[in-house]
Amino acid sequence: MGCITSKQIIKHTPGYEEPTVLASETSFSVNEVEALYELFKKLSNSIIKDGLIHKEEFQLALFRNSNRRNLFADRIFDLFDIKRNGVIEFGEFVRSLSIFHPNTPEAEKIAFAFRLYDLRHTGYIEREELKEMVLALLNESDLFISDEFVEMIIDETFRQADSKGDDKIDPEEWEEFVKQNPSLLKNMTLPYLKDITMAFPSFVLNSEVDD
Amino acid sequence: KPSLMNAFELISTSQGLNLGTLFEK
Repeated sequence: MGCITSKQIIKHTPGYEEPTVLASETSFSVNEVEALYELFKKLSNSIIKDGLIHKEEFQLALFRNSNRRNLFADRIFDLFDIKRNGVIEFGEFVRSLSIFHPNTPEAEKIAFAFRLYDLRHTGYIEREELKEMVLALLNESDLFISDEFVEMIIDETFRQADSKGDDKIDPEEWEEFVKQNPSLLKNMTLPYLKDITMAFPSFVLNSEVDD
Repeated sequence: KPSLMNAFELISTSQGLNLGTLFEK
């Protein structure tokens, strides 16, 4: 065992941000951000060891298979990739995961879910987008349902959610719909995030050392 | 009269939306 000197230089990954800054902007405490850094390092070095989460690494973590494509995983990855440069940096990872924290206000979760389902970034969830998502889900689940039945499900969903009757769901209608169907938000909360410091303890020896 | 399951309920079952697996060791 070597000894740790007070002058040890800590090398962080590109895109690293200070835990105190991230904690001040998110639902996480400083300790939780440090624990998330441990998880981030693991995910971001699983295939390409550059300290950034690439799409294949995200797929590997979600599905145990780096080649498994999935419409919804792609959407999540794109929303986490705030700078839209094809990788998820540490700050993006923490800010995005914060949406899923149990203490984050519901309004943020509702808005995130809307962006997730607005596949073409039009500001609305349209019938075609909803159908594309239903078909993707059915395909992923190896379920075979007739096109007629899929259309019935879409019609029924729009009957409930599209209160203005213009064949698209706007953010206001979405908010109302989610309030009537709160189970739609269950994916937007990860209880794990409350226990993250136990799952990924960061040994705070690596606190920044002042000169 | 029972209503059809809404599409978003179906979609929310996708594994691609289950980020909990990120935390599994």
